[in-house]
Amino acid sequence: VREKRLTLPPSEITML
Amino acid sequence: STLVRVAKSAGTLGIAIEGGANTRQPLPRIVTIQRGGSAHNCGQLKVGQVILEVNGVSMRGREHRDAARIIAEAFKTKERDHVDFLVTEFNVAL
Repeated sequence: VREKRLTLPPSEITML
Repeated sequence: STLVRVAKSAGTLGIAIEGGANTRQPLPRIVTIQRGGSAHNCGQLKVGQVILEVNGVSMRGREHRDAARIIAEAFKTKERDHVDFLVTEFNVAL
């Protein structure tokens, strides 16, 4: 599970 | 988890979020709280908290832009003078 999550892209950040 | 009611006490909500479905951070997480914004004035939201629900709407499975849109609309609507956040300190998966 850990390895799989590391392959996911980082998220953008949105200011609200 | 904790329910936090943020009164619309300023013209902006004043939080930055990261994360959403299909990213390393599957639920939106608060990364910044701006001084002078409604969230800062409320005093109960904190950097690092993960947002589970907004006005009872689940953030689960929502991509970043969808989660951001729901939060923005919750702040913008004149139907309520507050936004309810269900948050947790823990980075729950799925």
